[in-house]
Amino acid sequence: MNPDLAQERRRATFDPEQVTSLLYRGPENVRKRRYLQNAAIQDQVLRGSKPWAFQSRVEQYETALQMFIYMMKKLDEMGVTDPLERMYYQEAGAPHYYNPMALHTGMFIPSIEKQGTKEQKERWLPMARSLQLIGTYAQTEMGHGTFIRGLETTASYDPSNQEFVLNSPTVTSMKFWPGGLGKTSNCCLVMAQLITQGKKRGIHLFFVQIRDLKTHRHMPGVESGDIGPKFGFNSNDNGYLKLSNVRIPRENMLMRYSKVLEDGTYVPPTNQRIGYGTMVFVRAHIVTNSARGLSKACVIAIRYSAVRRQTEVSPGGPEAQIIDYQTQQYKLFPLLATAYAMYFTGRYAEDYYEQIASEIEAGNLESLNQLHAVCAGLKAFSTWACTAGIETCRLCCGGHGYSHASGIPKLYTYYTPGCTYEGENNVMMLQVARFLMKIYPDIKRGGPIHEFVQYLGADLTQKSCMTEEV
Amino acid sequence: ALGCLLKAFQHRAARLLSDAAARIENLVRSGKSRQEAWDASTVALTWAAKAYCHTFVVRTFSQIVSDAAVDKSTKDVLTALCKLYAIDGIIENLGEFIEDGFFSPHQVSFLKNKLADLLAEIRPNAVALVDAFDYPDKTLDSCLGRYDGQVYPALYEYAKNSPFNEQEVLDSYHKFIKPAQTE
Repeated sequence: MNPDLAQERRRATFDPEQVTSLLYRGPENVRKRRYLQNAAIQDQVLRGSKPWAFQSRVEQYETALQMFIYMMKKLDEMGVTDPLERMYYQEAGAPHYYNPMALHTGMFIPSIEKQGTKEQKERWLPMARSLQLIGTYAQTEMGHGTFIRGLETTASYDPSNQEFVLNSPTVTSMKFWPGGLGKTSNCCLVMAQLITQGKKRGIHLFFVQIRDLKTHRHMPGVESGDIGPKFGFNSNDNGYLKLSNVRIPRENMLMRYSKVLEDGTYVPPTNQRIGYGTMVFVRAHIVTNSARGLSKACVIAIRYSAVRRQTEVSPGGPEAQIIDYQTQQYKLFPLLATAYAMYFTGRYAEDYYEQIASEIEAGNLESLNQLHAVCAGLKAFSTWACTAGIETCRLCCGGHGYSHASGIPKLYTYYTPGCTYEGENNVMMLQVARFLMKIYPDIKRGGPIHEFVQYLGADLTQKSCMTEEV
Repeated sequence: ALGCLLKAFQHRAARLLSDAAARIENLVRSGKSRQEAWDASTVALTWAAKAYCHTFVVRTFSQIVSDAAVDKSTKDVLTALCKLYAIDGIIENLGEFIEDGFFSPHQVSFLKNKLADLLAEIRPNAVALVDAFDYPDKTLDSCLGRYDGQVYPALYEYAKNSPFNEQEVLDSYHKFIKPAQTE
């Protein structure tokens, strides 16, 4: 043990175990988390060969694929079903790789669960869980991102043989970026503009098989591939997809909420926003995920700052620990506080989602607007703080922070996509603003409003009562 | 004290929202459509939205710390951290907090002094606070962030993994450097 770090631990005025329990919701959860992490760390199969940074992209992809398939089966054998507990195991087992099947388990399966009919769930979910179907969520197009209504991919209903015909009519309409789409997946949920009885009916989800289940070769009319190396996520085959007159049966449209009948009659959902659930769910979890990224960077930078000594404070004296410089503290400690703030806020957002989700399932959408706005805003706020914070942590590690050996560049490239995926952050903030402006007349009138926003009607002429004690 | 800091965030969010709404109304009164007025106010709207989110985070943090079932010494450390988050948030966005005179110059000095005090207060607990995140070394995958602090031997071991070090003299030396030296 480094003597400086040992000394730091001796001088602490509190018991870190209590804080760990608070972060992970009690000692029992901490125990489970450690058990799963240790199981992964001690597993011989998961002890990697050379460090990931020295591997080629293909080696990274293959290693990640091997590890994550192994871990999925192992977790099933152990009977671990809770997504958070599975994540703890996977994070310890293959921390340096992005899961090539992340979209399969994180978006494809949950979307079928939430938006599929009973028959669709019975047909696809067992195959998906046993990896006969490996799917992804194909929403983003080369020329279209957060503005979903602008997607160009079409699904035209042909009542003569009760099929949808899917097309990518332009280069910009090609699906671009979905994780696992390039080489791993054999099917996907495609977001496309539904056209039936000659009318556009808005964006809907369609189950499309893109590769043969036995040979893994492309289905007729399908062209897909990997989009090449990125800033990070290089163990993942983020892909492109071009659809040319691809025919799928009517039953392949996810029809829990809106439907197309055999004759082409369109039955709209009871509420247009009912399908927002998955999106809100993902955004709520991004907040905790951002906290995880920032906290890891803080662990690295703060421990290193206690070990690293630089420059004698007085001539001829010993070099000081860099954590003792006030400027270093000013860079790091607010970030440490931010990591805690984001952890607790993420936990709150997840709990709030769970609470509202059951109301949504029951058809009560009253709180959906509030939840949608809160999650959009927190997603943006936390990912900005995380990305900027990791960069500051890198700078706090001097020259070594630039090396992959520090672990910080990997964290940065792993977490910074959060600023643009699942909704570009400025767009997210404008969604919050739209929500706030919508309720602003009620705020001014003193009408009934949610507790989250009650303070917005406060008297603006008031001044702070802060005293020297703060 | 946390309540007093939270009030500052609430005031800022309410004021920025009111400013954005007033801007839109003024533009509408001057003849722009609602949509044009919105489009011409998106920066102000973004400020208001960020302030709303920031307030939400401060509120949640202070609420969870206040409700936490931990002993006094742990609560004191978490409270200091929460205060630091709030005060740093104010100082980093000071313009938005003083634009309407909500804080006086005196109060801003109090905040700056408190910031320095909190840095010193948190200093002895900084390593224990990051230990509390409880990340195993394998998860961090960092030579610098190791639990045992053996940073420099770890950097040396890591360097040895570089494929460049598999050969004492690289082929590229014979292909490019040597000919250049001969010429």
